[in-house]
Amino acid sequence: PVAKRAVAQHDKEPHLVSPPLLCPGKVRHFKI
Amino acid sequence: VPAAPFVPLGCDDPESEAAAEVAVNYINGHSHHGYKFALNRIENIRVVPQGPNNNIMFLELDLLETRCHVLSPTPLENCTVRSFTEHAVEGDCDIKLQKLDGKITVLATKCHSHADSSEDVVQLCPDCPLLTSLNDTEVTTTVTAALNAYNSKTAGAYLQLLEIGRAQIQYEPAHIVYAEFAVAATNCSAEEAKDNVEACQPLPDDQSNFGFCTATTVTRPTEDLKVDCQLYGHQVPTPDAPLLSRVFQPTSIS
Repeated sequence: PVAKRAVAQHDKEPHLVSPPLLCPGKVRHFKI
Repeated sequence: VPAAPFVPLGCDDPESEAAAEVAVNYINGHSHHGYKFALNRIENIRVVPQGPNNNIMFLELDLLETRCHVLSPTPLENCTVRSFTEHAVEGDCDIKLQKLDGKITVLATKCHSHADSSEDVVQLCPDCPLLTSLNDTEVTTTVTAALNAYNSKTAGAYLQLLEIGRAQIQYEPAHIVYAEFAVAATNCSAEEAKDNVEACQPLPDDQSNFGFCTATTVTRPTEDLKVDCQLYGHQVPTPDAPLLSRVFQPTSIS
């Protein structure tokens, strides 16, 4: 018998969500 | 007691912004040429703990040129950042700071500035005049003519050129040369300078003895020269404004 391997479902598991991006910060005027 | 876990700083954290403010003020305060720069973005921050309440911080900042010359007494928060269509100039800075017992001091800075690419400006604004070389003949001719015109028609101290800060040339539909330059007041009157300009010496190195001028010459279709100068020592406080937001009293000659 062939068993399917379990695959992590990143989008369905909140604890695996990427941490917020720390840098760069916000653009205050405009970006050249 | 176990040490608190080290939490990396985000670029928009208040502590990072406080460090950036100290750094920008330091950079502007130690610059003797060109314009004041304002913070545009904190690109990166790295904190290296040294001990209790003692951190070294490495900051990468993206700055933008303002309209205030470094000699201007106008506080940075009142200085307008130059728009993209003015052909903006960007500053990239690496700064090393120390935060000791909550006090931030700058240990080292390294900055490079560069104008936005002409292609980018033309692409978004085909009619916008581009920055040109400060030693362009048309620019130096405009500045000399403007300063001569100002000195010859204004009573008071004879003004000497300190530096040209910016220049733009527009070719169509009219040929226009625009330049900005810093000036220093001398111990001569304009009349005295006519006889022996070499004898005129700049007044003491005080902010009130400096000024800033803009000059525009039109050579086509008709000829015209316009110069405006603001002397930092001739600021007139407005009656209902606090001292820090007082306005300049410009002198304009056409």
